[in-house]
This record gives sequence, structure tokens and C-alpha cells, in this order.
Amino acid sequence: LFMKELEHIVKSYEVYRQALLSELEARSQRQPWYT
Amino acid sequence: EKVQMRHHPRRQLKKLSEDSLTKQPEEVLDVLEKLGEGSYGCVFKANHKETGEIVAIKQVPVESDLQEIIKEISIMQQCNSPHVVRYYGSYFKNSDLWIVMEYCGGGSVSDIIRIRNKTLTEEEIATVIHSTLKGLEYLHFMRKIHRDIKAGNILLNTEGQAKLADFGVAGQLTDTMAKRNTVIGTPFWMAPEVIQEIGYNCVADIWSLGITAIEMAEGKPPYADIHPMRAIFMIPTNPPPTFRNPDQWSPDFVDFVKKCLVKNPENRATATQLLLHPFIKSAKPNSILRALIQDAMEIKLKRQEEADQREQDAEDENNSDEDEVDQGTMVRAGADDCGTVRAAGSLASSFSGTMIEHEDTGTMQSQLGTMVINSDDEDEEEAGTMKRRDDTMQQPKPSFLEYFEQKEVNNHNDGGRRGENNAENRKLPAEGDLEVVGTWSVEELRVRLASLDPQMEQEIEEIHQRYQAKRQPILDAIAAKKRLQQNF
Repeated sequence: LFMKELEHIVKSYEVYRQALLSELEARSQRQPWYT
Repeated sequence: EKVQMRHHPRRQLKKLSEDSLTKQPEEVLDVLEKLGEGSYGCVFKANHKETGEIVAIKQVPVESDLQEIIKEISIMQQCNSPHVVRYYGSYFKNSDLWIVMEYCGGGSVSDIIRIRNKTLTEEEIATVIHSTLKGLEYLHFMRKIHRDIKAGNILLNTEGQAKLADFGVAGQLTDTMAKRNTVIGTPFWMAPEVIQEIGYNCVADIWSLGITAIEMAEGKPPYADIHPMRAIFMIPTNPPPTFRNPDQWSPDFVDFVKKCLVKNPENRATATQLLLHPFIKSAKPNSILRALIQDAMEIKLKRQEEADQREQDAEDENNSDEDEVDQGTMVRAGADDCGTVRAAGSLASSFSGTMIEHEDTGTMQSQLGTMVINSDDEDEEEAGTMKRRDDTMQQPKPSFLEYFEQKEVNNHNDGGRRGENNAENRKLPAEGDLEVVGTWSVEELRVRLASLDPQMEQEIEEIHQRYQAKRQPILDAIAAKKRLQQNF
């Protein structure tokens, strides 16, 4: 159970991290002045 | 004062005689000095009175996980190789188990890197790996997997002979169970098939050896800068790691590491095959390591003397200011430094934005500890837990959590910059509600990204605490039972 909860947390954060990174990536492409 | 490189025992100790084992350990051994903290308890240097041979004694509290310790003893006992640390015998003394074993005066390869503040040269790495491969070839021939190969578990004697140590998590393969499926090892050194729990065999050690080669060359294993839990997801997904600057290394060395770090274990080379690799075939003799071992021993001795002197000065003058002199920042920078990556610098910068003390780096390094997920089949009561291998009962927190805590301490020392990001209001959006990220500003996105790891660490710690509270009464009962079975 501990491992399952742990895995759930890590996966949730990984999905969230990917969402943030994708959004930042998308913004950087939309806005050439983005750094 | 020069460090004594060799000792000449009156005769070679094979193992402690039955007669010796019935005596009190003090009658047989003179304990000389503390060498450090091992995976379960303290390790001391001692003199075997009868032969004059120097031995190491691992003193393990009986409250520790005795089953793991017995497994370690059993594996060492079955091995008879100059490339595996020898076991001489054990004693029960008060509430400790004394495990007497071969002394390796050079210390571990990771200790040497840390003490000298310098990574190994390619020539030195080839020689260390040559001996290590011989140890692995022997071990694998004996159908045993080490499961925790890393620079910290490769010891050098004063002659420069590398020996495999710390069999706390090693496993024996049986014919009916040719592939084990227990996740065990140290996250950054773990083979993809081990992480994926799809079963693994001896070549899992070869992957770890490839990671160890990079560790010796660069001062840390790949992904050491990132969260171990993320690394665990990345290792099976990403292509095999490589050197940060492959051009800095010879084609033979790069190819050797490439042959170790093959993701599919079926296509990975065995220890016997790798012993024929040009990188290993051209390795120089062990004697080339003597200078580096001597250097490390001298630095250690010098630091010890300086520490003793400071202590003496503090006592004499009762001047507390003296205590603030920082031995940890001492760096030996010889003329032969050219071209060698300096270990502490790279490690330090990877753990926090500012330089941290050398000694702290050591602590951190030692806390990239071994991770045990799921216990062995025979140890059902612990199934599904991660545990810290040292002082399990006293502090069952997994070592990777210790690593985060230490990291947090360093971040606080760093002006608490990460703390500012770790705001309460930056919780994870509800599941499936990730569209909200599109509404945030770039700055907000960045801040949230930066605060992810500390937040995740906090959540992991919280669930760990919750489960620990549930497990503790069971662990206490097991500990009480084990105490009653001391005379195994």
C-alpha cells in the first residue's frame, strides 16, 4: 500500500511536471522574446 | 609522519580458530581506532593479537535487522577470493555483534575520491575495474548477485587490490529462481530491469559497474542531481547514460562503459566477457594505485592530527573560536590535478546553488543510500516497505529520505531560497485539471516548477510517517523477539 501511494504521488507529480514543462515550452514557441 | 603502507603479520590469518571464538573478543583482538560508520554500525580497526594481522570489526547492534546481517555473513563465508573481502568470525559482546573481517587499509574508492577531493584518472579506473570485474566474475560464478555495486562498496587494500564489500543486500540465485524480482540497490546505480521489477540476474551488477565507472570518472553517478524517485522513472525510460564529456575519455573507456550500460540485460556483457575488453586488457597493475592510496591516507592522517591539535588547543586555551576552523574545506591541489574533474566542486554545485563544505558533501554522498523496496521472499513481514539498511530499528526512515532532508538543510543554509518557493498555496491541481496551467503566467509556471521537488518530498515524508506509525508496533514486537534469539 505504501508503495502504491508512493507511486501515485510520484506519477502525479511527473504528470504535473510534464504539463508545466509543456506549457513553458509552448509559450516559448509562441513568444519569440520569451527567455 | 609517513603513513605505514604495509604491515607484516607474523602469519596470515585465514579465519578465527574455534578456540579464539570461545574467548572474549578483547582477549583475541586489540581494538585500535574507529574507521567509520558502516552500513549497519560502526567499523573499527583492530590487531589480531596471535598473528599481528590488522583486521576490521563491524560492530552491529543486535537490535538491527539480524536476518540481513546473517545473510551478509553467510555470503562472505561462502566466498574465497582475493577480490572479495574475507570473513574471519563473529562474537557477541554485550548488545553488539562483532563481525571480524579483512581490513582494507586504502578504504573505499568513494572515500578516496572524497578525501583527495579528486576523481580518478582513466588509468586508475581501469585498474580498479579490472579487480572489481574479477570479484564479480567469481561472485557470479558462485551464482551470487552483489546488488549494490558502487564506488562506496569497492575497498582497496594498501597494495591497490580492489575487493568487493558490503553484501548486506546480496542475493543467491537458485536454479528454480534464476531471476529475482526484488527491487534492491542504490537508486542511481540500479539497472533498468531491477527498477522495473521484471526479474534480473547477475548482469544487473554489470550495469551498476558501468555507473560506478562514470562515478569514479566524474565524481557522481548520472542523475545524481535529480530527485532519486524521478531517476527511478527515468532510468528505464531514457537511453543509457553516457559521460558528460565523452571527448575527455579514450574510445576504449567510452566503449567499455557503453558495453556495461546496455539496457536489455540479454545483450549486456558478462564479467568474463568484459575482462577481455581492450580497456581492461590494457589496465596497469595494482601497484599504480599505491600513490593515490598513500596520498589519501596521508591527507586523512594530517586532518586527524590537525583535528587532535585543535582539540588540544581548545582545551589548553579554552578558546571556543578555535573550533570554528573548518577542516572540511581543506583541499589538496597537487600539480598533477590537470585534466581531472574535482569531485567535491561538482557534487557541491549539484546539490545546491552555493559551494558547500567538503565534509558535508561526504555526508551527502554517503546518504545516497541503498534502497530496499520489497524484502526478500523469506522476509515477508517487511514486504512492500523501503527501509534504511543501517540502524533499521532505531531509524527506519529510508536513506533516500535522509538525503532529501540533508538537501533541505543545505537549502536552508543557502538562505532558504527554495523555502520561498515551497508556498502552501502551490499545491498540485486536482487530478485531470491540468488545463489550469494554461491560465498561469510564465513566472508562475516557473515558480511552480521550482517548488515541485520540495513539495513532492514533503508528501512522501508525510505518507512515510503515516505508514511508519502503523508499522512501529509490529517492528517493536519483531525486535523484542529477535533480542530473545541472540544466541543463534
